[in-house]
Amino acid sequence: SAESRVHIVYMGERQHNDPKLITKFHHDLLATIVGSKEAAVDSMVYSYRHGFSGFAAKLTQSQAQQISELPEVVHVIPNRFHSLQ
Amino acid sequence: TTRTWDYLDISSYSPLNLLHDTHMGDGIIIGLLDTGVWPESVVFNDDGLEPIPARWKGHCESGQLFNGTTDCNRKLIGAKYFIDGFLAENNQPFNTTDNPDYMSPRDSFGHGTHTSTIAGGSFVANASYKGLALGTSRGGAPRARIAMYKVCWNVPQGQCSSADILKAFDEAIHDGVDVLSLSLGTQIPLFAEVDERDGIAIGSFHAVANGIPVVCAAANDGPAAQTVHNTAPWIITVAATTLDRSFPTPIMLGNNVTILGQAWYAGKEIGLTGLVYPENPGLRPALAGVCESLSFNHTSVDGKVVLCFTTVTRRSAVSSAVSAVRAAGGVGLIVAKNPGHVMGPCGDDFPCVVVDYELGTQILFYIRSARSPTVTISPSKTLVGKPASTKVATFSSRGPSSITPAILKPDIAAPGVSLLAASSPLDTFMNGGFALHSGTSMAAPVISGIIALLKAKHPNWSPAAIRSAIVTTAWKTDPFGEPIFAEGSPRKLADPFDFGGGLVNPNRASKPGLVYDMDTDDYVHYLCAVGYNDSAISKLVRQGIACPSAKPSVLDVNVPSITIPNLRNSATLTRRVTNVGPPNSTYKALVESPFGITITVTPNILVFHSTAQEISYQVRVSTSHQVNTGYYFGSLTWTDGVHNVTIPISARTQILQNYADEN
Repeated sequence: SAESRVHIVYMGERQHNDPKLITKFHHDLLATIVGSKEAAVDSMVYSYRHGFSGFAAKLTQSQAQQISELPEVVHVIPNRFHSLQ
Repeated sequence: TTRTWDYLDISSYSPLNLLHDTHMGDGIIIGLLDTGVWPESVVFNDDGLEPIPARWKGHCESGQLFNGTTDCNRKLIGAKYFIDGFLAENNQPFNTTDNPDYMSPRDSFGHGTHTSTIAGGSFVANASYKGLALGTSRGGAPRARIAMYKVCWNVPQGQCSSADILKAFDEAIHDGVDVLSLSLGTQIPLFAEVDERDGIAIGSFHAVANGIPVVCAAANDGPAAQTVHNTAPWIITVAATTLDRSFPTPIMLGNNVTILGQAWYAGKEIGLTGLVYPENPGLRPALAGVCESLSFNHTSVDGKVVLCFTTVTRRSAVSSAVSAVRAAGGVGLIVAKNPGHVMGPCGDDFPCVVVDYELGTQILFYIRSARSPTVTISPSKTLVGKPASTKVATFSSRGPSSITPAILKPDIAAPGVSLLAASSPLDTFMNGGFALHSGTSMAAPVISGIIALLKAKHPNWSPAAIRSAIVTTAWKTDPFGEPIFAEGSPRKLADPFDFGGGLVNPNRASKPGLVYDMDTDDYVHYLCAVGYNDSAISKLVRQGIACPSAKPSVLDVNVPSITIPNLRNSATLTRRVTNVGPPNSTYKALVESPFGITITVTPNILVFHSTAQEISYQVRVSTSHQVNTGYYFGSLTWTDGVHNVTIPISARTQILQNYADEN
């Protein structure tokens, strides 16, 4: 359970129009879970900030559980793979 | 693409059609989430194109063997790649030695080059695969611009991480694409839309909220029912049909009977050669002749053509039989199988010809009756038009939706079998820059190209209005009036679970008369109806949403179809139509009731005038069946004498509900 895997933290429509502010918000939120701003930057894979709000990050199962309980978060979902058709 | 557009009646030679009405999609930007592009392909030539639209915010990203400045032009205006999610999940560098690929938007697989050609490739004369399917290749919107978002990587089957897919959606929305095309699927069982683990439902929700139609492949898990993917009601889900084109390959038996098989054989004629069917002595002689496990212990095949039988409709049985026959010195293969619509070449001009069981049995009886059976195999030819017929492809995933059976999926069908389009030089099926490929992957960009044309003609139509236009005007027959069959065992007439509204009819879709429009409120209605909580829906749309205490009915979601999976006695549902034709119009309802079902429409006449352009109506559906039934099909058409706005109706009586019917 301590293994980090990519999770998508989905937060719905954007809270701001400024993409930089949105990414900063994502880092701040992730930092509250992983312990520091540096660790948040390290574990974040993507910040989704144009069409909607959310981020992809490498999280342990317990971190994913904690972050899913934050009021800003709609869902935390494990990364998954698609194939060509 | 050398036949598709003529077949769908948007030929470039005809001056009066949607293609010419819209300047071939000029100014529209088609985004694709796929395996990248081969930018040197001639299909990306930008001859005669105007400058890149000023509103475009995207760009081309440089990387391995891809120069963002010089590899893009006025046709290919965007190219980005997303691999961080894929790498982070695998916890190791991507091994491009084992899986040749490029750390850039460059396509090694060929899939993205193929799909982008279909949607928006430029005109290329004399395109063919070794002379087969010869003609002028072009996309549905040949003057549209292409933006490629590479999210799939060259590991077996092509793998695309949902984290990367979501980032591509995020960027594409920002960049300003007009339509998004995704030829991707996941695995069954599916995840619910808002909880979905694949990113497509979530990303597409926001794209659609920004006015961008999202077109997705229905997937290739057919012909079994309930296998359709990408089922969210805001997605346009595409099934695959054949074209009126085939590749007959003459097999002349030693008794002078000629059978026309199907192949892509462009080699020399295999003249008068021995013909064998491997059979074992003993109780189960036919086992040795099963294509996927051929055994030559009792049969010499050296220098001969081999006949085998298989129940596997996929390509794998043919591939393994080819390997076995070639290794044993055989010079050709005839495969008897049910149609799978996944043709392919068999190595370097090795003839492998597919026939059905009936013809295969005829060949077998000849072998068994002749002392020295012989055969001659001639090169394949391209047959266009009659008598080649249109069928829903075997592989095309079927409805009803396993998540929400009350929302009809797939929405629409388009050609997706043996489409010729550009590919990558690393594609083993490619010859002279072009390859023939099959899949709902190929059908989806046909629709994307058509939607690019519709967007050019009707820039203010919502994604739902565009979906409604193509569904309500689709052909229920082929373009020549012949019925469309759905391939499977047995072959049957196609119904809405095979092809949604039917085969796309681009010209009629441009003038639908009425549309079943939807906006965010309608999608919220859907999310409330299927049980998502207020909090999740509120965050999704960033508005305070309180679902009504009396849960809304999913049957009332304003989709251009009526599907009732659990009818017991009767149900009443509501639809709302918006007039997009002449402001003063009167439409009358015509109902074709499903067997044993009574349909009453109220009102049955809709009168539109300058202050009433949107009207709701109710449909009461009641059943006379007294047992749990399968689905019966019908339709409801609103007609003003010029426009016929038809939605499919599917109803299943369930006296005993939530009941697994396997007695």
